[in-house]
This record gives sequence, structure tokens and C-alpha cells, in this order.
Amino acid sequence: LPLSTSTFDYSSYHTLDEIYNFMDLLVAENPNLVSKLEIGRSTENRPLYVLKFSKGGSNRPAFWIDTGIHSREWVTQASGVWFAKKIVQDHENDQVLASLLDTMDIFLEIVTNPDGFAFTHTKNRMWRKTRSKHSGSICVGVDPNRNWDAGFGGSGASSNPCSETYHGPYANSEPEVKAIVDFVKSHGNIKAFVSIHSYSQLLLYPYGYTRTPVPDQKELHEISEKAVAALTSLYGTQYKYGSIITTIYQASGGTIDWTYDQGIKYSFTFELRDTGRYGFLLPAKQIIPAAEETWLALQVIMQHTLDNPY
Amino acid sequence: TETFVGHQVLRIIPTSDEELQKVQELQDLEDLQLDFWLEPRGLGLPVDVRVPFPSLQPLKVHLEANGISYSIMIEDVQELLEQEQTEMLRSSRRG
Repeated sequence: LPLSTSTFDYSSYHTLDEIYNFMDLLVAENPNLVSKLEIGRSTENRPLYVLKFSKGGSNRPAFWIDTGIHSREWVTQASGVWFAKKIVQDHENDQVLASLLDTMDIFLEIVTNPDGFAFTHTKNRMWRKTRSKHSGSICVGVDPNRNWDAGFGGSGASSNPCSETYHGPYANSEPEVKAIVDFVKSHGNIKAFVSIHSYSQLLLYPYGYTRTPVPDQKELHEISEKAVAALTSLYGTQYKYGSIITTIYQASGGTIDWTYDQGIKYSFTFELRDTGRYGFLLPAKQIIPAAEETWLALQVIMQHTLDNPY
Repeated sequence: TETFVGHQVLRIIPTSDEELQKVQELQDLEDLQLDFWLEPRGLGLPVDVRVPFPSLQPLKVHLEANGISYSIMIEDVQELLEQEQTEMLRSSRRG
């Protein structure tokens, strides 16, 4: 295992243990900025870790980022590791980051579905869901992006436990989802929520479960336009943006529909690279470019959140 | 560990409502064990589907019989997985 986050290889994919070790190194190297919270336990009793970046204060407004909720989307967990190091490296010299951290905290959950992620490394690289076993179903796992209490069980999710988009027996049945729900509710002051997936190069905002536009549609669309322009400016990666239901399809029980309905106005989902050559098997040499371009888009959302307190 | 020797990922871009409908119907053919990496979303939007080796021929015949064109995005999934594993091992040795 690397001895410091400076020798960690950000241009490679890593196992769950290596990522958890990275987190501990980052906390140990930056005790005045980074701490590690355990917000719950997964179905197979793995800890659900969230990194907190804070310059102090208590219960300050916060910016949430999660990666890896669909375990096979490896470029997202790898990007999450890169974001964590970037925040530490730039928290004083980057104007957006420095000003955000002056008044807000950042929460980053890198491995949101550890059971599924461990399974992709050991048994089935293509695994997407959680690893829960619910009575009455012959198949394992629930799609953690269909399990939220927002249009739960509606069309755009499957009631078939063997489907990749199985919504689960009831909303928040998955401990990985429930842990975030409880954290968001108990914190009560999260102002932006970004859930990162791959692939197909999209920046999406609510809703997915209904065609009714969100009240803040105009603002979210404008933010998306600026964020995508920033992302594309680095390597020319083309993104589409819009609401989930108009840009891809109807999806019920989705993360950011729930967070938006909790009052977190700046709720977004990214679908990172690939354009259609490798799919989920994006070569490791594309991790850093994908993370770098995504970071530019995240900074646009951070700046807007900072400039528009609510 | 599950292996994916001979699995291919096909890319289908439905260009008509009828084609989109046909592709959506594939999602119900459970015995083909198709894994939709990108689900059918709309006209002109790619559908990427991982096809286990035993289902390759039947699916290709079905698509061609319905005049639905497709391309092969990944010739052999297992080959890419092995490259990925090799790369990870190389990195951990570098570390």
C-alpha cells in the first residue's frame, strides 16, 4: 500500500481496501481539513465512509458529492479519489475552492456501494446493484438509484428482482441509500448534491420520475449549460444536459429527485465518459482526464451555490 | 469469478419508432441474458448491450431479420477485462 497520497497512483483503478487506505492517509496528512465519517454499514456490514472537508464551524452549509453508487462504473470511484486529493491540494490557492470552504463544508462519499464494488473486483466485474437479499426474490441486489423515496416504484424502475433496475421491496430498503437519507436529514443544511455515474456524458437535473418540470428548471438548465461549457473546454469532451426524463428516459426512485424534493435545489447527476468505445471498461489512462474535466464542471456548480445562498 | 469470454457489446442506434420498439422488446427476452449498458432512450440515442456468447447468433439474426443495424463496440469483453487487470497489477507493482 502506498505510504502517502503523493505516491498513490491516480491513473489506475484500485480495490476497496486500497481506496479505504487512501482515505486514511489523506486524513492523517491533513488533520485540520479532512475527517472521515462513518454514516452507516452496507448489507454485508462494510463501513460507509464519507470524507468531510471543513475549515471549522459547525453544521455549516454543505456541498455533497458521491461516486460509485453503481459499482461497475469504476471511473467514478477513481474520479472521487482524484477529487479528494484535488480539494486538499488546492484548498488554499484555488479561488473557488478557498472561498467555498471559507463558508461551506464539502462531503465526498467515494465508494457509495462498497459491497457491489468489492464484488466487481472479486466475482463479477459487471455488477451494478447492491448485494442485498430480500425474502421472496431469487436474485440478489437492488438498483440503488431506483430505491429512493421519490416516485418510488413508478415506471422507470423494475419490480423484477432479477432486473438491473429493480427498485427493491420498499423505498430506502438498501442500507447504502438509507445511510445517506439519514445523513442528509440529520445534517439539514446541504445546499448542493451531486451524484456521479458513468457512462454517456450527460449532466442531468431533476426530475426523472415525472414530466413536470422542477420549479427551478430555468436556473438548473443555465447552471448546466455553463458547467458543460467548462467541462468541454478542457479536452473537447461533448456532453448533453437537461432533466433526466427529457434527456434520457423516465427513471423513478432516483437519488437527485429525492434530494431536490428535500429542498436541495442544486441537485445534479453526471454521467461521465465514455462516448461508446469502452463503456464501463474505460481504460485507466482516461481516469485523470475524465476527473479533470468533471472537476471544472463541479467548480461551476460550487461557485453558483456559493453566489446564490438560499 | 465470472468470465466474459466471447461476450460482445453491440451498439444499436434506433432510427425509427418501430426500431425503438423492437429494441425495447429485447429487454423482456430474459433467456438471452442481455445486459443493457445503455438502455433504449429515444431515437438517435445509442443503446449498448452486452451479449453473452450463446445469445450472439440468435440476437444478430433477430436484428438483421428486423432490418435493425448494429455495430460491434467491444469484440470480446473478457479481453478488455484482462487488459484492465494487467494494468492494475502493473500499477500496484509500480506502487
